Amino acid sequence: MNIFRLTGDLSHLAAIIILLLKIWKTRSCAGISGKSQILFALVFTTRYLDLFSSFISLYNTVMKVIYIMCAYATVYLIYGKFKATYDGNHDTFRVEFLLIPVVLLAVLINHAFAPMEILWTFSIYLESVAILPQLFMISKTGEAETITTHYLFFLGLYRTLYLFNWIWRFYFEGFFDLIAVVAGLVQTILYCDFFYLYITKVLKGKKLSLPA
Amino acid sequence: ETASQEKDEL
Repeated sequence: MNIFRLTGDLSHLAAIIILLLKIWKTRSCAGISGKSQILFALVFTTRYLDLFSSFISLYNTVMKVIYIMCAYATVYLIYGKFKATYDGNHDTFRVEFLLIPVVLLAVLINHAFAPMEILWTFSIYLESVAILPQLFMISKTGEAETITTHYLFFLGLYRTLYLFNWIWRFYFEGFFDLIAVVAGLVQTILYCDFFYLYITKVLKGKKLSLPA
Repeated sequence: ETASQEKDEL
């Protein structure tokens, strides 16, 4: 464990909690892409199946359980409890255009052609593009609630910190996983545009609005 | 293909 990975995990946890609280407190999921949240629930489900087969550390197990529970709770709030506030007209990204290439890529490019390994690879590739429906929805509505931008900031920050974690681990532990690094780079690059808007607008107290 | 290393990251 290193400082980049720990702050990365805490940033990820913060994002997940911020979103859950935003929906729960405002009793509304306006501006939130349910499709992205379903994809994240799928990412955690396919990546954390090893919860039942291998124990790595208490931290690892606890965080995985929290992530999975929050992900499904968020999906439930969006499509269940507060579905009246779900903005389906703007959440129209075609997720099959993500899922099909990700499945093909996971089957073709992986570390080992074994079920758990392919599921893990699928999860890594899917996570790198899972935020696209959410970013697409914001570009369609032309704006985002400030709390939603904080959610996206911490979510983007987490994988950015993981990139430094991988540099650290390569240098100090000789650990290197090309699949995770490439997917993590793609994931972080997708946030660059948002990071720019977040830093130049939201941090200056303005509302995040895109030129519609 | 590098062997699938111990997956200790979240």
